[in-house]
Amino acid sequence: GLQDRLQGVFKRLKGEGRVSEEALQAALREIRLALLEADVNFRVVKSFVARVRERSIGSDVLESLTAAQQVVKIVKDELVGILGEPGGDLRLTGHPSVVLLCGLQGSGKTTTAGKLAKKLRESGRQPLLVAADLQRAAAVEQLRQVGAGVGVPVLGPDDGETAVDLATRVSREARERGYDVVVFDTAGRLHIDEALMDEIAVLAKSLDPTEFLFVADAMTGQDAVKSAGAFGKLLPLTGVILTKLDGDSRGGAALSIRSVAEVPIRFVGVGEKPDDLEVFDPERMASRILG
Amino acid sequence: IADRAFLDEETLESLEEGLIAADLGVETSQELVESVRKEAKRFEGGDLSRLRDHLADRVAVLLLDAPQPPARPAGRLVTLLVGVNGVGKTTSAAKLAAWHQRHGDRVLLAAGDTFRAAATEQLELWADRLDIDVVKQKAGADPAAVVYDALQAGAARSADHVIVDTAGRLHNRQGLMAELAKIKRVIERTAAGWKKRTLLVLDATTGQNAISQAREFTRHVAVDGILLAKVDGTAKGGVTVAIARELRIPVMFLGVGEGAEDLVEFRPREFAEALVG
Ligand SMILES: Nc1nc2c(ncn2[C@@H]2O[C@H](COP(=O)(O)OP(=O)(O)OP(=O)(O)O)[C@@H](O)[C@H]2O)c(=O)[nH]1
Ligand SMILES: Nc1nc2c(ncn2[C@@H]2O[C@H](COP(=O)(O)OP(=O)(O)OP(=O)(O)O)[C@@H](O)[C@H]2O)c(=O)[nH]1
Ligand SMILES: [Mg+2]
Ligand SMILES: [Mg+2]
Repeated sequence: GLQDRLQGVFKRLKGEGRVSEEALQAALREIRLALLEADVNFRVVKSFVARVRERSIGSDVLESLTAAQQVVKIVKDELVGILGEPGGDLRLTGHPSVVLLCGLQGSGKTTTAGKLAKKLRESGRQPLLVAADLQRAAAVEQLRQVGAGVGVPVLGPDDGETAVDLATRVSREARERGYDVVVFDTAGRLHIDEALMDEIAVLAKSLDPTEFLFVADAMTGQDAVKSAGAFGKLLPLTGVILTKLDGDSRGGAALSIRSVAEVPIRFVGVGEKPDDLEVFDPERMASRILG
Repeated sequence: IADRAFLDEETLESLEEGLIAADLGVETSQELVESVRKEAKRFEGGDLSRLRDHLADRVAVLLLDAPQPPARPAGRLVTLLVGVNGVGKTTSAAKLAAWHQRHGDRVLLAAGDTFRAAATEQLELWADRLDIDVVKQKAGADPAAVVYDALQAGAARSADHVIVDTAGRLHNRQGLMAELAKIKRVIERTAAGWKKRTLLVLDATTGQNAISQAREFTRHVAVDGILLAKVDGTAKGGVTVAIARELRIPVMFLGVGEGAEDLVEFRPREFAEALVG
């Protein structure tokens, strides 16, 4: 992996004991390459490599016999530093508390809504799923089936109701019927679709969610900074859920998203079944990104 | 890269970054910039749009390395749509059906995703909107059985084109890839006289993992072409250049929205220009 590549670089260019500027440059190029191959956004890579350079020069790591190993450790530490804290439980305050999901088309929101609902039910809560995707063919039916699969009731829209009408109705009905958490599924949308970004901003204002989670696909490439950046800028997000980590993508999008959306990654999706949700582990993510 | 009209290292570097930003990947981007560097003298003092044009030409050349089969081959056709989860297969199946229908073809849809919640319902709704027949079975049925039924129905009803939707599956799941290979074998046995094509649906927002997807899917079911969906977003789908280069698989269609009409045929030069930006 990266360590072998760096060993190669230092062996070739290390000369008498001291690692030359040339060797350091070559090492930084390998690190840049590894991160770009992992789909980390090129601007995020640039500033990341600059920081690794600072730390490597500032220490006596480059003098050491195990320079390659030490530089990899610096890279990994920096990655973990940016990726942030391990994910934890959902924050649930409010009667009922609302967990609102958003994201691009096909990222895994509806499936993740089911996973979160199951988790909440198993932790002793009374969750209600809300099918607020009025756009996609059979979206409400999909959430109904997902809800049935995890034993959680699903509230769908009445004829002619908009997502915002539904939101208003839900807050009242949930309280009346004794639900203490509402998990709100929404339609996939592009960050450049002004009308739909406005719609979800209005929805969030009306629901005042304690968790507003951006559901993103782990195989996203360079575009992750654009989409996550826009969602983070326009909406009061509280976290990110990264899906499809059971695939073999390196997941560099995690670093890009964390850098621009400025909210923590809370959970990761690791499969299609309702149990396939794990708490985010920055150490594991860092190792995966480095390949 | 503003109006700089000479090829210094900084200009070349920002050209490379522009290609990387479009998901062409480091290797392909470096190769393209190298080919431009070699001709640096030609562009010294010239205007930058000529340099961009030249770069677009070189990208188009890479794309044309994967020759495009006809979008609408003559004779009866079976199209198999495959790909990982959530990329746009079902919606693309509907769009492709609409596209062929507009060209006068008699189309039949096969609801080959018997696994995911409401997958059949989703395709049925589209079929209903387009007034196209759909062959389906109960949830949990063997997808190969649905495909077999659809091909028999297609033959009986004199369909020109049977479009098969399949369940999303990650390419590193051996069992699911084996299931897909079986579906393809059923198509080959049952639609012996028909033209057949397998289209890999890729999400334009996907990064370098798309190469791994293309490699694995084609290893199991010989992919003939790519349908690149969600190009109406900001992602440019440059990874298809690397796929054309490495695997010789051409892009055939672009998905440009969520409606039935939002499908266009792939035009390499146009796409190359959009990538170079
Ligand atoms: N392998 C895998 N598949 C997943 C994961 N999360 C979701 N999926 C699958 O990804 C596909 C898309 O999931 P959906 O839940 O429909 O995505 P969505 O964001 O609701 O889609 P839209 O509503 O159309 O925007 C489905 O096939 C899911 O089963 C995951 O963590 N791993
Ligand atoms: N903006 C945009 N959205 C698209 C496009 N194609 C598909 N979508 C959306 O992407 C989401 C997923 O589409 P599906 O057709 O369900 O994807 P799929 O590959 O069949 O998903 P699975 O069967 O769950 O694997 C839906 O919300 C579609 O409306 C496109 O070209 N542009
Ligand atoms: Mg959904
Ligand atoms: Mg589908």
